[in-house]
Amino acid sequence: WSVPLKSVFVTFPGDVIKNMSDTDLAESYLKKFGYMDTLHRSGFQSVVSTSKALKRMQRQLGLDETGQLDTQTLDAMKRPRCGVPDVAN
Amino acid sequence: YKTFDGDLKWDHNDVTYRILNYSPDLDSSVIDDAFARAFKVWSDVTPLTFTRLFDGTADIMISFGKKNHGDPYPFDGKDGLLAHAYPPGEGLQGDAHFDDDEFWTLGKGPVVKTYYGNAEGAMCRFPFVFGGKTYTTCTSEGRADKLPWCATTDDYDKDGKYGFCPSELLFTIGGNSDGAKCVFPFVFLGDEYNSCTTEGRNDGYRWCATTSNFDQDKKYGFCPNRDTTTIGGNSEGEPCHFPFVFLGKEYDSCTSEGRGDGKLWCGTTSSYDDDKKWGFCPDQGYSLFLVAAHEFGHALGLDHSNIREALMYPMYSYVEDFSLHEDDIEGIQYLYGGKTDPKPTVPQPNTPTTTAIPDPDETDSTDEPEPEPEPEPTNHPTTTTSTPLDPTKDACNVIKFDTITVIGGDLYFFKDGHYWRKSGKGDSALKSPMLISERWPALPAVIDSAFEDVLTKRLYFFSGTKFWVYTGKNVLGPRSIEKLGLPDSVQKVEGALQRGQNKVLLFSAENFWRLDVKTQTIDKGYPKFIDVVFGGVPIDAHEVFQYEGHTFFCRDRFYWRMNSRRQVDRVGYVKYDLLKC
Repeated sequence: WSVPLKSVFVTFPGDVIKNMSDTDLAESYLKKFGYMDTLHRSGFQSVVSTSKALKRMQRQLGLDETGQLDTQTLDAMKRPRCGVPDVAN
Repeated sequence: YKTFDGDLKWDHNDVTYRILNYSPDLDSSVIDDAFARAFKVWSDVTPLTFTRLFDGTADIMISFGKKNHGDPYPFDGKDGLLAHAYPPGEGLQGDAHFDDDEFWTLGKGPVVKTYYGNAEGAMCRFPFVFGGKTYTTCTSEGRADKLPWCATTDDYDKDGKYGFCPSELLFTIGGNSDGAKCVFPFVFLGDEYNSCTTEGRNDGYRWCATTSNFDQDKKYGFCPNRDTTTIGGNSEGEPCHFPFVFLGKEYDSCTSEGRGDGKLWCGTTSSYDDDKKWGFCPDQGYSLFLVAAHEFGHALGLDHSNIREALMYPMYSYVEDFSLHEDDIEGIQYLYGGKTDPKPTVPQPNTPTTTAIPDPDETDSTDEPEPEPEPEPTNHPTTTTSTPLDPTKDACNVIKFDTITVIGGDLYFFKDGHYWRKSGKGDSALKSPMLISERWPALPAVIDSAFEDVLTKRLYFFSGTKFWVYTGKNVLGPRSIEKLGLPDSVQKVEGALQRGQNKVLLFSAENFWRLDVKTQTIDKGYPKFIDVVFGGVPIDAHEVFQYEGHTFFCRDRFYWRMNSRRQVDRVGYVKYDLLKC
């Protein structure tokens, strides 16, 4: 086996690098699709509402309702989809 | 399934839609067809019908846009949000928007319809072999004019079948130049451009001038995407440039080198190292048909479903042989009920797209209009030359007219001894039927065709092998059509087209003759075959007439409209587009 070519990673100008953290990604997803209202709650409540909101999203998308930001949930949040909110408001 | 709060739905079943603009990713005929099939998904299981409008306001207004596209919900570039739609209602409600930063296909990679060549508009076949070399994209190899072309079979060397690929060197979309191709270089705001540009626009669409000076002529069009058009990146849809140099190495095709996400990209100039211009290569793309069927579900009143296999599930996934899930069917039938009969006795007025010629088997001439109740005796004085007849004899129930023609600029529809007149342009109301025998007493009940001589204003009427010529109230006839030089094999004249001052084309079966009205003789070199000169229209049209600068060929309830360049630019329903029912 030849030594594998060292792949050079290049930063492409204008590349929309979605280097959002998983938490930021989850927060914006839950708000955008109506699982979590956009009101900012105090720290403690926001944790409850995020977990509760995650459970609602997992139920809507037919995922295991763990209330956790696990891999299956993150993958679902990265998939292309319709822009209509899941929770009518 | 879920419906929107308050079970929002349309309060009528004949829903209308209008396509406001097109994505440069697909040929407009492919987009028309994808939307028509997406509506059919829903009309197949409900009493709903979908009619396409070409102007004015429709219930469902369809458009493509990028990022901020005119409503409070901006799109987000490639991937992520693909489209959205609003529940039924007025204004923005019911509309559907598609993100044009996506790469729209039919779900399995670039859909490249060809133009000209010898493949009658067939799609490109990738990969194909040419000159012993394999090509996975359109190429200008072998051509001095640098026009990109492709084979429509997998081996050009063997089959010789090819067509030209969409490119700004061939045509443009929309704009104000009737599809004329780009002119390079062109001047815009004093600068010279040698390729399409997004300069001057904030919606990211690439455009060009169709004359050498936009500042002077203001003629422009949007550039169609080539099959190698890049997506995202920083080149605004410029096509890949092959070969291009990256990190000192030359690449002849897309690569994922330099990226950690495995996405294929290419340089859009000869050297990425020098110019840093790049974009993502076309991938499988998103099926416009599937996404549209989903969005139209919203526009009809369905919210998202949590059934993974349902069409109304929010996430996109490509399905080869699509069919509605029972969850979708239950949802839409909860709102509108089931289909009232297994097969529509009168085909749904889902105006066929410009490419989908209506299915001739659909024409069932059995559904004659119901016999009308005896009309109430009208005691008001008639104000017209003929006694208006039973006003409830509705032209909208006539499946096939005996003939349609233009007299004095108005459209006349003849059927069984009656005629209806539709004056002027636009939506003026149709006059109620009149008796032919009252205005033209010498004529029989069934008229096969008629025309008004441009110069003398004489009216020619044809029925069977006879014809009559009216000059005001005076009539000459009946006389045999052989007097005009038509052969005795002609059983009836089915259409007439004025050509210039004193020529008229007379149509019968699949032939047409040119009559010199002044000498009352048929010109030499005729008959000719209709499909040789008027490509794309049915050769068994039973009505042919000229109206508002277009030539109309009618068969049953449909018409094919041909523009001055002899291109069929619309197929529709006589009932909806001409009678304005």
